[in-house]
Amino acid sequence: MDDYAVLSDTELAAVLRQYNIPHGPIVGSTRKLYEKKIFEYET
Amino acid sequence: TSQKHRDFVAEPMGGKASGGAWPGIGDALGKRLEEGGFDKAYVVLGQFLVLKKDEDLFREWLKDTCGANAKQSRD
Amino acid sequence: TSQKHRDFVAEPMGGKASGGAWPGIGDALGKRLEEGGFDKAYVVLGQFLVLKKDEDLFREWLKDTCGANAKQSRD
Repeated sequence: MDDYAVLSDTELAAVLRQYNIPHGPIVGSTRKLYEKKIFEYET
Repeated sequence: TSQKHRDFVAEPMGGKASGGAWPGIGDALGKRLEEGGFDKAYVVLGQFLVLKKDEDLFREWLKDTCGANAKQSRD
Repeated sequence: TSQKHRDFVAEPMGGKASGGAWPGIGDALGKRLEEGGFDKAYVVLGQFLVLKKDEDLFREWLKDTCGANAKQSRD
């Protein structure tokens, strides 16, 4: 999960779009949730 | 809906404490939410809005943040 | 207050687009907000609530997110 922490918000949003994961803006209170969603998608 | 739910919706969102006062969220979960900085109803409402009112995302966030199970997060 | 402000507060928060329709936020800043995922007024409201309605924090966030200057973020 940690390797997503190095991504910028813009990069993270691009991965969410690439994986077609529904999402809102990446802010402090949502970032962890979206990193988890990507991790789950990739695993 | 439960009495708790009726009480909750009866008062304005502005000053609502979170924690045990919420339908579905008992004292234990409410405590964890407060520890996570979500100590007022409007802050959790803000999180729902920032998640673009997506119920699935919101429920998942609630589960991750305070361990709410499916029923609790639905309530 | 500006006409833009009066128009903005006149309609319900629910469906409001963000962008140029906001007092203080012109098309350019609105575009950047939308690119950041804040494409509706209620999402930005959500961020304000999550920041616990702290105006200084919110203005700082607005500056970081779309480059709003002091006057624009105050408006």
